[in-house]
Amino acid sequence: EQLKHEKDEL
Amino acid sequence: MNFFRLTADLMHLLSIFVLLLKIQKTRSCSGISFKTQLLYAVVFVTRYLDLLKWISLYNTLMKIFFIASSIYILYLMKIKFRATYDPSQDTFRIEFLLGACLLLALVFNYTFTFIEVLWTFSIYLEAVAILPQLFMLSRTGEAETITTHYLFALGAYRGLYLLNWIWRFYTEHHIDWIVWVAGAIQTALYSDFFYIYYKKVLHGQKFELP
Repeated sequence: EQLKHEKDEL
Repeated sequence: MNFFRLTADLMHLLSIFVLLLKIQKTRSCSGISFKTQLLYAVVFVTRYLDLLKWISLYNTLMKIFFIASSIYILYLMKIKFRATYDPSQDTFRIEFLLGACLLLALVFNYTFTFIEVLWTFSIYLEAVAILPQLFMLSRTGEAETITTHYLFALGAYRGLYLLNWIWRFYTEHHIDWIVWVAGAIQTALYSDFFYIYYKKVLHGQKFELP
């Protein structure tokens, strides 16, 4: 599982 | 960026403009919970500690707008239109929300660092920040129509983010459990409000609790 949480959302 | 996310962000912007319009037009902040607005200011300040990290012009401008407008609203409520704010209607205990969200952020986070824990805290806090406002609404039992438009836009913003996450899951395999769970709870909190808004306000009636 890829924990991809780049903070690109507001 | 996709259609749902862009529309969601625009609804979020719209909600803030509607709130500012309500305060400026009626020259009053009656019916608005200062506590909810305070929590939103805390949410934006703690979430956007990465303000200087470049993602896009859109991202940076929106962050600046959300921080600045939330603090401006606090100024309007606490200083400019202070006389129109009735603290006896705004009695929700936010200490519990702040404490519980901080505790949850310390336990359930992606990485145990200062910035990351505060970011997680802001996500949890945003999910429940509307509670003082909804509590105030349930106490007074009615609301000005423009205030309900504000709440609708704010709720729609979160609802649209749910669609955005579903979209991103299928198109980018984007996964973010913390944001998903908090966002789902946040949207669910609006369900009663949405129902009454649909039943009454959209049919030209005043917003009144049954």
